[in-house]
Amino acid sequence: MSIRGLKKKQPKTFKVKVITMDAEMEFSCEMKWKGKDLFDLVCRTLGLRETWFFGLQYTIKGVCAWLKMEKKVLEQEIPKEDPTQFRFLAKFYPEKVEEELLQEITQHLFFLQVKKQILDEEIHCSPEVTVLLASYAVQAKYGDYDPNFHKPGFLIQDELLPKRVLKQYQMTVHMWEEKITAWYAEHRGIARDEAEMNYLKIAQDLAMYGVNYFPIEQNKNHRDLLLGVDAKGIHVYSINNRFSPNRSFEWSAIRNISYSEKELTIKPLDKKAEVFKFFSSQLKVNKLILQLCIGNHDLFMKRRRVDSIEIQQMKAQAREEKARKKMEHQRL
Amino acid sequence: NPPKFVTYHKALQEIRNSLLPFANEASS
Repeated sequence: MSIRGLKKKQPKTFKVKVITMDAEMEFSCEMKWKGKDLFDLVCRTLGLRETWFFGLQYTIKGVCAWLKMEKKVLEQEIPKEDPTQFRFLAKFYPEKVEEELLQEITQHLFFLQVKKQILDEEIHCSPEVTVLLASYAVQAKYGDYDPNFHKPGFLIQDELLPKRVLKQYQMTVHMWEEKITAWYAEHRGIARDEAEMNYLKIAQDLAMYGVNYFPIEQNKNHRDLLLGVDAKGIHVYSINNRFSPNRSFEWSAIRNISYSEKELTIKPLDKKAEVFKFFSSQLKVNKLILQLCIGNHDLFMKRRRVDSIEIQQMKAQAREEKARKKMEHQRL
Repeated sequence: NPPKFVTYHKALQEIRNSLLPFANEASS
């Protein structure tokens, strides 16, 4: 066959760049690929099996969107750039990290994402909790504390605390390092995956953890509100209080969620209860809210059913792996 | 000596207390 013939046979491709929390990857995608084809390729490359928490995110006209799985990549409203960039991120959060995150890679990606959200102050965190979290992050990165090796200044390059916390105290970089190191030294013997899991176990109790917030308006009196969607349900907050919702609808108590143009309607299971209607800023945002509701609701229901064979196998594998690691760690 | 890591809440209390003397007036 001639070179020309070979060339003709090759399918047309386009390039994408996928950015994870700690790596960048480039892929050649076939023009006909659906979102799922690209997503599966990324998951296979990462060795990730707990795929249901994740998605490929992009930004279009200032709004965050997630690549749809069942639609062709090129038929979606993605940015016109070469290569097209996607962020591989957790889209849904577990209700209990210690029970649901099985693979080490899944835990690690969650750890990195939540740590960034805390440092970027997207999740509010008190100063004392940030110090404790920082000590686990240091244990995960540096292993056991060794004063001969971890000399003063060893944390100078690490971003460990949110800027807001640093500003709250008259403390030098070295004083912070000393404080964090004192707690870091307490974690001796904890392996990297355990330290990251301890970090997540603390972070999951923070009020803003795992909540996607959207500004909304209620039709009645046009008060500005925030809608929060998370693993447990839908919450309504005052615009200046993202910590405690005024009202919550657990997934099991919701009959139906629907939208038309900018209006979204939540119908509670209890037919006597008031139907909650509100407006979001754009149709696109409504679609995103609904997407997050459907995904979170599905996971909520899945958690309350018997584990699939795949999950049972993964749980057994995770248990074995943990036991093996613990033994190896103790032996060392 | 590093503080003893007893329980989560005790740890938080200890950190809070140790930070207190350094709090800026506006945030204390």
